Amino acid sequence: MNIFRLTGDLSHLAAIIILLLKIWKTRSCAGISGKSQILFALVFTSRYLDLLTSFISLYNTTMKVIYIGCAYATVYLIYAKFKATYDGNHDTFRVEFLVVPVGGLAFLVNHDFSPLEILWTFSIYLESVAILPQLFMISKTGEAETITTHYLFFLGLYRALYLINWIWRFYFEGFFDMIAIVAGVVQTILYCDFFYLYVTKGEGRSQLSIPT
Amino acid sequence: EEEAPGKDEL
Repeated sequence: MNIFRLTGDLSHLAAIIILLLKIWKTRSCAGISGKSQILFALVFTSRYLDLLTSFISLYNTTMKVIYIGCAYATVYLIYAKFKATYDGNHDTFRVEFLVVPVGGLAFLVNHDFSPLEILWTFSIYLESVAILPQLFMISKTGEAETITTHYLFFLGLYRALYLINWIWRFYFEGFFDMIAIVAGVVQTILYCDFFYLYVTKGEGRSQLSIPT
Repeated sequence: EEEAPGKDEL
């Protein structure tokens, strides 16, 4: 464990908690893409099945349980508890255009053709594009609540920190996982546009307005 | 079995 990976995990945890608290406190999921949250729940489910087969550390297990729990709690709040505030008209990204190609790619490009490894690969590829419905929804509405932009900032930052973690591990441990790195680069690139807006327009504005 | 190296990450 190095500092980049630890801060990356904490940034990821912060994003997940920020979103959950935002929906719970405001009792509204306006501006939040339920589709992205379903994809994230799918990412964690397919990636953390090894919870049942192997124990790595208390930290590892605890974080995985928290991630999965929060992901499903968020989906529940959006589609059940605060369903009335869900903005379905703007959350229209065709997620099948993400899941099917990613599913196919996971079968073609992976480290090992075993069920757990293919599911892990699928979760890595899916995570890299899972935020697209959310970014698409914001571009359609042309705005995002400040708290949502903080959520996106920490979510984008987490994988950027993981990229540094992989550079660190390659240099000091000679370890690298090409699949995770390539997907992580794609994932972080998708946030670049948002990062630019977040930094340049974040100050002082109540709403982040994205030119549609 | 030995843990694949990358799988210690979240």
